[in-house]
Amino acid sequence: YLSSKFTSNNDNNDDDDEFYDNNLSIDEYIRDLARESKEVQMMGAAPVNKGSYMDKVRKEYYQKVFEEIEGIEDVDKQEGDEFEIKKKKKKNKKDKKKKRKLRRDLDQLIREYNIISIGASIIPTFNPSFRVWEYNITGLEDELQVANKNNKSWNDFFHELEKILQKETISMDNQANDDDDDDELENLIIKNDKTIPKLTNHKLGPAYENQLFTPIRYVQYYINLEKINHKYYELMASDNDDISKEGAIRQSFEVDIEYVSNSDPYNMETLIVPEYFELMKKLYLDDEIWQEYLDLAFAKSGYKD
Amino acid sequence: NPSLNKNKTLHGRFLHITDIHPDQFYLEGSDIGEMCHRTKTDDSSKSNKAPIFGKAMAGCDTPIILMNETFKWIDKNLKDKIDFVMWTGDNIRHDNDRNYPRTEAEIFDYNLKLSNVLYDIFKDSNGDVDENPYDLGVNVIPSIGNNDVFPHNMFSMGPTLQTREFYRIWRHFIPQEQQRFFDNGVSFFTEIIPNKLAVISINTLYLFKSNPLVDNCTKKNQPGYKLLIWFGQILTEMRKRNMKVWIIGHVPPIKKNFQKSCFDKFTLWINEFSDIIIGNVYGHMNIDHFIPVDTRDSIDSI
Repeated sequence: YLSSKFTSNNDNNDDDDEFYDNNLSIDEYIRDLARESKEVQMMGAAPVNKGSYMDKVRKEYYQKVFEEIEGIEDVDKQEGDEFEIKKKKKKNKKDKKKKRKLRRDLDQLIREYNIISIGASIIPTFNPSFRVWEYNITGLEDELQVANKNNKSWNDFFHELEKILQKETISMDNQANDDDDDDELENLIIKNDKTIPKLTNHKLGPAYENQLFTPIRYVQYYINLEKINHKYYELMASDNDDISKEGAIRQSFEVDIEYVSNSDPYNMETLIVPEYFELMKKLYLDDEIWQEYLDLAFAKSGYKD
Repeated sequence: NPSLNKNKTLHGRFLHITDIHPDQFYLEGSDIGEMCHRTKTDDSSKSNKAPIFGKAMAGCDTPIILMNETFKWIDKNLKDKIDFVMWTGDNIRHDNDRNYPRTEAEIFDYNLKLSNVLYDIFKDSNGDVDENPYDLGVNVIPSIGNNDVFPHNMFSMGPTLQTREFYRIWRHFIPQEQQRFFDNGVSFFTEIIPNKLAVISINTLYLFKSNPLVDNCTKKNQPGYKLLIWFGQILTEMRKRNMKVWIIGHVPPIKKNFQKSCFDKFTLWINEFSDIIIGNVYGHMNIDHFIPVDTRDSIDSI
């Protein structure tokens, strides 16, 4: 088991967020696993190396996006400079073209990305936290009026899906065995592999442009455990005999707003991918904003590695 | 909702809650070094003792009091202001105390308890719940976590006892016509607005590197392969209906978590359907952040 895990460069820790060094020998890897297993036994789910994980997120994801955006803007700037020298008179016309090209290149980059949102937990790894998302419902009533009533029933759909699943798994069984390395056959398999989508040129949806159902904003709630524990024990220590344990729990428990996505450091007008691109630029360039982001990522618990 | 012949007021808001990890053995005043389960040392310093609501970064799971108060707050403050709930798994304490080994029965028990709590909070308050138990005032869409299965992380292709048990536990949340497919793999979708807006709940354990019972998404006998066929067909049908959809699950679809072929294929699906997918929401990692996933790497890889 360990051997198979090792060869696929896996990590094996629950909720673990570290990027493992793929150059470890199997002995080192097993030793690491044993040490971590012992730590889990000793420390439960106490956070370890989460700051270093977030630094890697900044470097491997946000920096990459930033550099790609910069690359597009730099190329565009160079082209613009050459043009300045050659044809100053037609500046305005070319400027428009330049902007259109920049927009097109950025649009192309943006549509190649998907944003994966990862939520904070109730378990107090940091402070407990949860999120309320808000989404655009403007125009929904008009949409409902033109809803297509000719769709087949989901029952019929699932009946057909069952046949597809049966056919797929049987036909693929007959196509090739594990040792086939023939390129043509491999291409054929990939072409007919229904687990790979046919790529089409489609319009961008609500994740990319503000429209019906686009997420607009979120409110991140959190529970400041230190504050409510303190309040509870203060109440219990007071001379007021009327306060029962249940009463003190009720009076001390509070949920606060931790932040909202349209305030610092996010300042996002909507939650579409182009806005995330802007945010990633800021998070990569500005250390102060990055520190604020980390503080919120760890639910204002003050966590540091 | 034409099938129920009912109108529903939409608020344009929904809740995402994840990784609750309630711990029935959490004991106020116990030693933090003992997973907040018992007192072993004479050390009376407050910083080493388990407080009533739990302590951040201490390594203990969630006290039942904290969980109950959180749900009460949601009941009082959010219930009437949201349209649906994304609930992305891990509904049981960690298995980190040899004195109290976690059992399959305990896992099912806590998942059922939480399922009932959420059902009670969000069921229709119009008094017709008994007539139609699927008619929730606020839809709850659960997804399975790597701690919700026994043994930890290990989940095989259905139908199995575990897939059937989860259907029983989540019976109020799973549309009846999807029971058969749910039994095969614990993935399903819920229509929030019929033919307009849906949430697809993915069983990410079939794509998860740390599940030793699955290998990849290239072989047809793998549950991940079947899950991706199901996923593609659902998305295609939803596109045909001009629907929009959220994707949710427990383990986030990023390189470090998913088996490589599963990651690449999953990434291609969510990008190809970016005309209808509104967003991707997950739990598992306990850190509030986001990851941009680049499709070009997966295209090159495949």
